[in-house]
Amino acid sequence: HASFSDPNAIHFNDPKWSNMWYIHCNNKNSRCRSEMNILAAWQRGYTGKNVVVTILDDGIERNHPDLAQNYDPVASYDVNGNDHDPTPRYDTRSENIHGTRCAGEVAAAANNSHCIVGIAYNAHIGGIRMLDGDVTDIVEAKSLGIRPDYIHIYSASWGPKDDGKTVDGPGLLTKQAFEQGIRKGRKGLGSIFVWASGNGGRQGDHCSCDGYTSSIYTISISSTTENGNKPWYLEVCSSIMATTYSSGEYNERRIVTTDARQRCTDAHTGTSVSAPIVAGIIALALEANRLLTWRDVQHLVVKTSRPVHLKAEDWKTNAAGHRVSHHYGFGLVDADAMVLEATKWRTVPPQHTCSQIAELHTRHIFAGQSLNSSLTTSGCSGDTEQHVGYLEHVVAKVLIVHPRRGDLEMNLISPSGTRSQLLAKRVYDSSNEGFRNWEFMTVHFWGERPEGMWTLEIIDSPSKLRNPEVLANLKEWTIILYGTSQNPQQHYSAQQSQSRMLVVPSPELILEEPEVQEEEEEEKEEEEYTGLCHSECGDQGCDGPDADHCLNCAHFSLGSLKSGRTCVSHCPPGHYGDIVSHRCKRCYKGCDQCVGRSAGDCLSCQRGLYLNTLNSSCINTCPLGHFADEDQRQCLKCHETCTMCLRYADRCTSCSEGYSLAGMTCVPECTNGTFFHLEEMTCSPCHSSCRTCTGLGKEDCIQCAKGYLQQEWRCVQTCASGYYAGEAAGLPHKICHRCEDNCLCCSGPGPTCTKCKAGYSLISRTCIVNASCNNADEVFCEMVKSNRLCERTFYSQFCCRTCLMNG
Amino acid sequence: LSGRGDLYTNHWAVRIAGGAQQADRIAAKYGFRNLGQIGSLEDQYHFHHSRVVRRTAFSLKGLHSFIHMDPKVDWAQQQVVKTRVKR
Repeated sequence: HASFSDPNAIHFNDPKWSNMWYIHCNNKNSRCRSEMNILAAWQRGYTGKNVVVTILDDGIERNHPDLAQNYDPVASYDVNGNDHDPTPRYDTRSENIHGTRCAGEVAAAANNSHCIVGIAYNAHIGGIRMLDGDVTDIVEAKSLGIRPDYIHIYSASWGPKDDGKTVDGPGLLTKQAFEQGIRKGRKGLGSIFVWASGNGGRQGDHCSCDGYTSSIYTISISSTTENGNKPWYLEVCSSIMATTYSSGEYNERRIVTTDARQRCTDAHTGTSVSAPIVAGIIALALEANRLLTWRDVQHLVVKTSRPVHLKAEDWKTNAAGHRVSHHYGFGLVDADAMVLEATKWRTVPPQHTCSQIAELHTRHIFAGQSLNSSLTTSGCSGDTEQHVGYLEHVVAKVLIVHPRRGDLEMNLISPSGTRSQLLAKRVYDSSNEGFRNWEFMTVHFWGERPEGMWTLEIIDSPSKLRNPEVLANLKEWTIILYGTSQNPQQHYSAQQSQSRMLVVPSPELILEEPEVQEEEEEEKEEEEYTGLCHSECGDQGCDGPDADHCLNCAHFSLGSLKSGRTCVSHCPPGHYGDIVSHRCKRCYKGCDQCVGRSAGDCLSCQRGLYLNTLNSSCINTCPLGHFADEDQRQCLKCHETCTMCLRYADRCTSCSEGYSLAGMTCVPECTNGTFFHLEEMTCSPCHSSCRTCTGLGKEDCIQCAKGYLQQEWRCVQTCASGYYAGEAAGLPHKICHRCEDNCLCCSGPGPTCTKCKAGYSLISRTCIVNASCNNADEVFCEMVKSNRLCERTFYSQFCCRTCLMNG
Repeated sequence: LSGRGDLYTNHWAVRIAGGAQQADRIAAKYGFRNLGQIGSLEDQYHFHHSRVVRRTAFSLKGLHSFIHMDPKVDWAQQQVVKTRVKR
């Protein structure tokens, strides 16, 4: 642990720490750029502990000295190789370095004299190798669906081509995987998907044509340079939510991270840098509050990100007061604000969806002109299940026939007049496919009211001559409003006022010291009054009918001569009745009720502060082992199994010795071979094949028992046919690896087959289909034989077996 | 891959109700190998056909193509290679 009391005093011994300008300001002779406030979040004690992040990419170098400590094999898989080891394939062109670079940004270990410090340097980091091979819908769906109850955050820094003429996104299976992750991941709280917004290093593209970043389920992250400029590679679009620093011009500082082959690098660039940074920051926020749902996280990003010095000509304030831009979304992320808000966050109201198809009057879009199509909505106010009163994401699903798609620009204008550009012209896109129900998503209307008229504006400005007879046609467009029926802002503001109370700028301003004031008062004589006195007046009478005319008080006097004194039956909050002087005296600062003026005399505290029962004082942060009870405004003890808890005694965030965290409950650490059965509240034995497990079933093993091997997701005593037993890095047991195709028995990877499936013959230890091919003529077989093609699987279908058998 | 149309692989995504054994039977029937369920997507299976060429510019037809017409198959899709660039 480094001493955090003075941020500038923090120093890790990692060699590249001094280059991490985007985290600290230690380098006095250049401008401080630590507005992402990552250090401040660490200062609050959040470093990503027990949060699991995985990188979907081309692999992760799990034995990199800066990654090994936090590497988590359970959060890793190799979809390309179909095994549990995501180590990248090393080749001369260093193609597969990307995943390792991303991983370091998230969770490189701190203070270990290696390379850098990750944003969440105590988080678990895994890798899913899925880019180093044919990427198909199945590959992506599998990757996004790996261990959704174990992995909290998936970070991806890839997407469709950015050639300015591609319109592509997740396939059918991958969309289902997204929805499944959102619905069921993290035991129903929803998996968190962070995506690098759509740059790729070429010009003339618009990231609305990238279906991953345009999904409402992904948090799309943009980049800015050290000086707040738009990087040359950046694409703009309306789905960007927030921004981090990344590489810029040659004279601007860069981001440093781990590199393959156990190295460090500052060559990691583009928005590939930004997604992992935000994944790390969200890990800090999840550590602060495990109960954040996927939408809570997005609301947090919207609420805490801000423009700071980011330069963009299109910054605007939407009708809910959010500053937003097509370049940077809601602005630069703020880790400290995120974790602070997270600690007090209350889950936002449920998401509602309201969609409406526009009635089209005119459909033709004439070249060189624009077409406006409007629809009026009530936000489905008639249906309580669908009613959207406050917006989150807005999607315009558009079906357009057009001879040259790239000539189109589209804008969506909300009833409040906010204008969001859904698509910009793309001069390279000469496709005549139009848009087939493509979903353009914008976050620019976040927090606005949806009721009223929405207008889709389509501008057609040909960049080349077109055949005037071929008309463009708006076939259909649907608006889909996502949001809440209640105002999440109220939810915010309740916390806002609290947070304002919690963060009191200068206590002297608000609460004066009582003794000093009162000793200075003198009483003045009044002229004669003969009417009735107020009931609170004492035996010396009064000079008027009100309580402030009394000459002495029956119970207590409140106030001072200067501000006016009155008699009261009991003292107001923040005061106590001094029996001797019959005066209301102020309690110690922060106290709401007290029996004396010293700090230890408090009975209850003012809003935002909590009574520390250990010493009866009012504090804004409860001591360790206690939680702040909002109702009683007291620090109450956590459950004895917890060392730290949140909002309730049994909502634990860290556990006492001998207990471990399951969700937010501390359960007895069960010995190896057992797991804590939540329903029965006891340690129950794992399946006999498991050494450690998360449940009763055979599929719940985490590690296999002695003498067992892991095959797919189970533990078996012997590998099934078609598999061979092999070592598994990072695991105490062996794993059954798959033999080559069509092989039933093998002794290892590659051509080591000893027995083939029916219909295949074993030739030079590989299985060749033995279909007879009666149409192979002599010459052909001779060619095959002379070129020894039979030894290559691809040609084996040319009936090599027949030729060979014939000698 | 730039500048050309779809690239077809010898992998299929198939949706079959009735569990893994049913999927195995149907896979074997058309010469596929069932590589198991796709993540946690219920009834969605990953089939591989070793006798279909691994990458072609067009979708090869053959006995395996009849799987698309099998009454027990709700949905089947031959997988195409997607171009993905790192950001």
